[in-house]
Amino acid sequence: PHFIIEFPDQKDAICFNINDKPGTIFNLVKDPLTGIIVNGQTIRDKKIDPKNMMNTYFGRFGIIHAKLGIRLMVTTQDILVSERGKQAKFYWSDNTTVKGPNMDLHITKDRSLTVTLRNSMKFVIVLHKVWKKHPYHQDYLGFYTLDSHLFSQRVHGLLGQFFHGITFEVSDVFKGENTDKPDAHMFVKGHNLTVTRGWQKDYRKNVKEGEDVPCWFIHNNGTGIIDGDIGDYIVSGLF
Amino acid sequence: SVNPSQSLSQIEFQNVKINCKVASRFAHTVMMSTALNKANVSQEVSFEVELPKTAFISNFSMEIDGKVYVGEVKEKEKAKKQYEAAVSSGQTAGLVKASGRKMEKFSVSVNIAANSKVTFTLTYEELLQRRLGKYELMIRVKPQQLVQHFEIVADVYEPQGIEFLDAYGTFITNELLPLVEKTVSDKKAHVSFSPTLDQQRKCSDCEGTLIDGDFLINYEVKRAQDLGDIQIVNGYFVHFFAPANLPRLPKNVVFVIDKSGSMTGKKMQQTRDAMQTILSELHEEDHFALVIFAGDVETWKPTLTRATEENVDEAKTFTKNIHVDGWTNINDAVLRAADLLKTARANKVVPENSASMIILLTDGDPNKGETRLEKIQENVKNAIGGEATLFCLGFGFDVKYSFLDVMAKENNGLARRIYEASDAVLQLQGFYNEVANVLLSDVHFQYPDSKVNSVTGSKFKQLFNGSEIVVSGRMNDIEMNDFPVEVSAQSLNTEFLLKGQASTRDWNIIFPDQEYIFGDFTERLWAYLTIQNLLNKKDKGSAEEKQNATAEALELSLKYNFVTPLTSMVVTKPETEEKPENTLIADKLTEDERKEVKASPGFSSYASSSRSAPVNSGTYTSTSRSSPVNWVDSD
Repeated sequence: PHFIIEFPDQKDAICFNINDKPGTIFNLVKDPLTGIIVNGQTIRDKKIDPKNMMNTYFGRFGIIHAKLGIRLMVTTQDILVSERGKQAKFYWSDNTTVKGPNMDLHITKDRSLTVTLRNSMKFVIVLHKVWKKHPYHQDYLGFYTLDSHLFSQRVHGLLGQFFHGITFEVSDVFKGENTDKPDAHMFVKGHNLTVTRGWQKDYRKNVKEGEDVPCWFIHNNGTGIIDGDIGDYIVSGLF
Repeated sequence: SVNPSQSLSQIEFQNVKINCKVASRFAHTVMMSTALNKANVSQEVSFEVELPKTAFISNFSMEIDGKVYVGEVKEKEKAKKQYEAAVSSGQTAGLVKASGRKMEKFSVSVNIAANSKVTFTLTYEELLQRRLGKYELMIRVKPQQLVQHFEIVADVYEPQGIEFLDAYGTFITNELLPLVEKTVSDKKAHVSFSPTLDQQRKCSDCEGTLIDGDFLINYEVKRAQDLGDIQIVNGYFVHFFAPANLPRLPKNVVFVIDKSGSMTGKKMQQTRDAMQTILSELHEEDHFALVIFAGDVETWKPTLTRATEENVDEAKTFTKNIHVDGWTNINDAVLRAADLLKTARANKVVPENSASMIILLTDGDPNKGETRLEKIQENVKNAIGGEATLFCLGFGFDVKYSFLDVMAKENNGLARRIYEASDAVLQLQGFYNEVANVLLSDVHFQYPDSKVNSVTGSKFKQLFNGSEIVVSGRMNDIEMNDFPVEVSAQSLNTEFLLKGQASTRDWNIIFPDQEYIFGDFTERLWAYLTIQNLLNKKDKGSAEEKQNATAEALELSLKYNFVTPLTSMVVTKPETEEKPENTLIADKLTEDERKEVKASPGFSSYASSSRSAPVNSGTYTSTSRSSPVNWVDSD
């Protein structure tokens, strides 16, 4: 999966990839004070294109808001919601809006799920629908946080650690290995990294084509930009 | 090729690789060439590729010392504005030149440092058209010198099954013939040709190469008496329609022949000769008429006549005696032809189930009677009134081809250029053979609006023997895997109606263990066909329709990275000591441009910028304390 941390004020972004065995569950957000956890499990292509490396994508997300007693499991098939013991199941084929005391949920048919958790978090899960008979690819999901300022300072996770911003310094833009993409030096979290200018996609507005977002790409599974390494973010279950 | 001022031995052509993949008639060809400058001075290396006129370039790159220069497709007008100075100085912006009848030439040259290497890669795509019962993939190869590794590889994947496949080259000698390897299984074919350095030599002790000409692959797919092949792939569908064993419809044809002064000599003689064969090939149930024009219009007989042996013989004698005379009055001649057909229909001289057509042969611009081109087009359209098809043959290069092209398209037909050469008779006969046998008329495809959209066409005036109608569209929902299809038309004796269900097949079963080739083939085929249709539409219809068609064709050309008549490919060349980094433009030529470019070949250089992710230069610190937007996704 591609991770993108965008700083709209600076009109800049940082991006990195996380690749591991398919089926791995990563912690994306963990806030011990608000009791919010977001975990995601990866899937792979149905069949490996001999020309390409094995890509992984997120296929399932598990979201917990402990204080509100809310659990959501979002897969490429359906959306399971439970709130204080009550359960509901929604399908991506629905066009649904549900407003509750603690959670608003809006499904745009076969496209996206927007969830607003009262006084804490708003996020969008994008469904990338792939032709069922596609010999290689299968449906996958994207996770976008829209409003993260209510998280505590202790929030962490592969995405959560960036919720309160980071300080980085970019210098010495120079020609890198790829002539289309210049390299630069980045000083971040006490590390000096060589980063590459590239593009990633934001699929919120256009789920098929996406919109290009220029970003500084951090190589080797985000080494240097994420605290620790990817092994530190692997968890045993979605909840 | 190399700059002729340099010694040939100083440039070593290490690789010429041509890789072609055809899936369901849609051909994707990649031509790659690597040259090494072994000299101790820098020298110019040029790369020239001839590609079919019907193809769209979709990619070009040059790799020099590990640095890759990639061509970028831009809106033609914007590219031109960007390089206004050069364009206003009268330079033609083109890496593409017309080359013969079927091809156009893409050429680029770069300066290569001593002991450096350059790799050129050009990709183009085209939908192969079925003509006279077969598809033809043509690869022109002219390496001009011996190549260390020369290779042509083509893979054909046809889900309908391959009926036959032939591979040969115009340059193939008896010695080279065994090197053309061909493997054909039910739905797949693999063709390769890879002569060694010695096998390429013209003679054992010379440097000349035998490899110089066209490499051709002709094939046909299996057909049944059904709806044809409908493929649904990844949210797009394509329908290939050409049922087997349909009887031909009788035709009512009016030949409109220009005998104006400019036809003097060879052209008139070739027309007379061609008419002898064309008339002989009329079937007895056909009806025909001859309209001969210069300043005035003359008809062989006042009505359409049945093509009996006696009448044909008489017509042949008449055409043998056509002599040139004066002006060119196209308007009155075509209106007379339309009137002959209309009267024949009204008087029931011709059978009800028959196809009417006008074949106009002319070599010049109208200069007698109505001479305003748009007015002639309007008059012709009104006179024909959708009751017949107009085919225009433009003889030679003086003809106003675009005028004929629009006029033909407005009347459901097409125009073809006839080149002045010794084989003009064959060209005329060849064109006639393509359109002479109508199998169905008023072919109407019905797909449910609730299931599909953006269909490339649903009504076709005729289906000719040996041709094929191709329709493509988008599925309303990517998960829809079937939809009902109905095709209705007029056939010889009965109302032709076929109904059926299109459904997705499992590509893993049809082509198991194959490298994945179906990713966006159908989508690109749809885009290619849609752009071609829109380019046709932009020449006819109301001003608003023309504008919309142009805008839509441009959008698709940019989206799918096609160099079409509305876009240009901007190629940045590396900086040299003499010249700063500069940029070239590859355009797609229109028929009129081909004529102009023929007169003034060459290309020009411009200063340019290229697309890359915007970079904030210098040192800066970015601290974000506001809530950033974070996401994780994939593409």
